[in-house]
Amino acid sequence: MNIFRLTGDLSHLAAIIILLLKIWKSRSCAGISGKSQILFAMVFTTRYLDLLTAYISLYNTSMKIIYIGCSYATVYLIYAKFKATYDGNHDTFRVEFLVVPVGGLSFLVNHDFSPLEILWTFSIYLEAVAILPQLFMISKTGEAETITTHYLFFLGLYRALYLINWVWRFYFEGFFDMIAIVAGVVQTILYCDFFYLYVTKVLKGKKLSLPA
Amino acid sequence: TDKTVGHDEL
Repeated sequence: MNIFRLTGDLSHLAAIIILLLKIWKSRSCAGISGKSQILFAMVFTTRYLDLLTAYISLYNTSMKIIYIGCSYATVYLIYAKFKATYDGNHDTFRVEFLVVPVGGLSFLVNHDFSPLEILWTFSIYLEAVAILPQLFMISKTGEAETITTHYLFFLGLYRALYLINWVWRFYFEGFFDMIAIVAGVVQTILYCDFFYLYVTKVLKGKKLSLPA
Repeated sequence: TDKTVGHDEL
């Protein structure tokens, strides 16, 4: 565990909590893509099946349970409790265009052709693109609430910090996971345009709105 | 090495 990995995990946790609190406090999930949140729930579910087969550490187990729990809670708030506020008309990204190719790729390119490993690979690939429905929704409506941009910032920052963590682990531990690294790079690149808008607009006190 | 040593990351 190095500082980049830890701050990456905490950044991820911050993102998840920010989103949950935003929805809970405002009693509304307006502007949030339920599809992205379902994809993230799928990501955590397929990745953390090893909760049932392996024990790594108390930290590892607790974080996994928190991530899964919060993820399902978010989906529940969007599709059940605050369903009336869900903006389905703008959440029109076709998720099958992500899930099907990602599923195929995880069968073709993985570390080991076993069910658990294929599901882990699927989760890594899916996570890389799971934010696309949310970004698509923002591009469609042309704006995002500031709190939603904080969520996206921490979610993007998490994988960027993991990239530094992997450089660190390569030099100091000889650890190298090509699947995670390539997917992590793709995932981080998808946030770059958003990072730019976040720094140039949101951090200067302006609302994130895109030119019409 | 290109072999993963389990998935200790989250």
